[in-house]
Amino acid sequence: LVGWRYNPDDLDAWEGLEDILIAADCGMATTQEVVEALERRHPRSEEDVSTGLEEIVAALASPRGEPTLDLSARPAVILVVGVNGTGKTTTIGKLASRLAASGRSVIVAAADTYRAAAEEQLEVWARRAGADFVGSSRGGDPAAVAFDAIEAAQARGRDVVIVDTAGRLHTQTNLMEELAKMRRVIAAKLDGAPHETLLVVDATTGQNGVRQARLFDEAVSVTGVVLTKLDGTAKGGAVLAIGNEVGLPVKLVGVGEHLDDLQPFDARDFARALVG
Amino acid sequence: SLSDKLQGVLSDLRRRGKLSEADLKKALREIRLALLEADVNFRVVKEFVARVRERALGAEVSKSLTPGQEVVKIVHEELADLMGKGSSKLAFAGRPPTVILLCGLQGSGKTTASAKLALQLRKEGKSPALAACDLARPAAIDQLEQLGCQIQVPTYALRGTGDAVAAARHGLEQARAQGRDVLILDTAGRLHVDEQLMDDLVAVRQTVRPHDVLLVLDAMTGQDAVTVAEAFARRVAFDGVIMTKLDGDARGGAALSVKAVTGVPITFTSSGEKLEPLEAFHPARMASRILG
Ligand SMILES: Nc1nc2c(ncn2[C@@H]2O[C@H](COP(=O)(O)OP(=O)(O)OP(=O)(O)O)[C@@H](O)[C@H]2O)c(=O)[nH]1
Ligand SMILES: Nc1nc2c(ncn2[C@@H]2O[C@H](COP(=O)(O)OP(=O)(O)OP(=O)(O)O)[C@@H](O)[C@H]2O)c(=O)[nH]1
Ligand SMILES: [Mg+2]
Ligand SMILES: [Mg+2]
Repeated sequence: LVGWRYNPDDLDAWEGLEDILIAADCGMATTQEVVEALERRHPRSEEDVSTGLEEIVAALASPRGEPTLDLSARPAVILVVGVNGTGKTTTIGKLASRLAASGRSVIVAAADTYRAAAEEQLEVWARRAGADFVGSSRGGDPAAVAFDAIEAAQARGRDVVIVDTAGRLHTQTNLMEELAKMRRVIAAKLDGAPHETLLVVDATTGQNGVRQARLFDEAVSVTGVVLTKLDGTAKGGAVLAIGNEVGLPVKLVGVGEHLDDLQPFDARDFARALVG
Repeated sequence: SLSDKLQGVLSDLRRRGKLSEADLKKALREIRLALLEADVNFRVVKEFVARVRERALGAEVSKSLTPGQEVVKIVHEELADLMGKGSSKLAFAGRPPTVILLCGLQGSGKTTASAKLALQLRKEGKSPALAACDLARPAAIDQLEQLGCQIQVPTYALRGTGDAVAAARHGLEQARAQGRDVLILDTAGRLHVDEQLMDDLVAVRQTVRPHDVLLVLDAMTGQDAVTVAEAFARRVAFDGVIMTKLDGDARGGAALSVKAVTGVPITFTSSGEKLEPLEAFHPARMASRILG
């Protein structure tokens, strides 16, 4: 912790810690929880404070232990959702590339049939990642694209299907229902699918992140969070509240705009960066 | 709501007749919580609460029959006052074309806002054009061209190059050649800490000499809004802000943070993906939204 001078009676130091957590978008409630958890450990040194914070923060960000992707099914279906502009399409390109590098064959499904040039954008990423591409005509039924992609994966023997969806605000009930319908179509098409439903969250997001997580989880049962744009200065502290209040683990982290800018989530590294 | 909380905290003030230090502390704490919950930057919150504290110690509160309401009124006034200062209108050129440059972080809504702005100006009787200067994002040019097509506004693009300055210059030449009176340049999303991309943006700015530089900011942006705004202000001196995605339930505290720290007012807001005109900024409305 840069500049931390630990002294249990130093109220300024505790306020300084609060400021660090709030500045990282942890929000007041989570900040208080972290500070109380640290107090209960009775830290005696700067070392105790750093280690304590790392452990507390890491635990909040990964509420279910090891955050791995379940790719045991064949094809394994990954549904990618989130509000507008968070990085879903780009993340899919990166993820497809990672999976291909680990020897898996991938199909990406362009189920954003609404936004201008959404399919063209995903198609470029598919090409870069060496993945097959399944789309439809613009304005077509998004659920049908997901269905077609799973069908194609079964026919061609592909290992993974990643479904891209249109950005939508969690407050748009009709669009959230559209997403719930897509999930039902996927589940009807393939038992157990979607095996992963990833909510893509922008690291610059403030307290609204928890609202997003709650409503998307209610609509489609989210299995993990992808935290993007962590290469900026935002710390992504909203994922602590998301983990703590909604129970969603962070599984992947986006750190740039290129094909290889996706990393598995490391809770300790994240905690260190957050309080450092 | 904050209003209810403040009424509760200061409910028996009327009986006791004056505002005690304890009462004030409780009230200020509620205000601080509301603003932090709304994503206002924590340093901006500290300064704002200090300002409210000063006014709350005055006669208007202690003499009031409803001190809670009085404090709420002060908070609303201070907030709306802060947000509303300064002109938030577009500047138009004496000799066309007026050049408007949009910039901001990745995914904030620049491309969509460029098209909405073009549509709005077209409806106001101007003859706008769009210039696609994002040469990095896959299908970025396609996206702007498709939007331009939907609103019947010409879109200038330069394919086969990664040079944003060349694309910007090309757009300006085309706008002049075709007698368009406004040129709106859409640029690639970029991080304020990416030196190369910030240099690029400065180079584009120097090439087209815009009359308006607008920072496009997502309403759900949290504490980082200050760092981003300061960096963009330092490098490209934006003179207006477009806050997007206000159709969601993000409180939009970043609007206050950016205004407080850079002094730049919000010019327009965007509340939807559909191509319709942007909305003019309403300081009092934004203040209510932020306060919850
Ligand atoms: N710096 C940075 N930029 C990113 C990252 N992930 C995505 N982006 C950028 O964010 C912008 C939006 O990405 P998209 O993939 O189009 O986001 P989306 O969620 O699919 O957007 P919609 O489909 O319109 O809702 C693009 O400019 C991406 O290059 C990241 O990890 N770091
Ligand atoms: N709900 C809502 N969505 C919006 C609004 N403005 C933009 N969007 C959506 O946000 C997403 C990103 O918009 P873009 O215009 O592509 O953002 P951008 O800043 O150009 O992105 P980059 O070029 O990658 O940096 C798209 O899905 C848009 O449709 C808005 O006011 N409300
Ligand atoms: Mg997308
Ligand atoms: Mg764009």
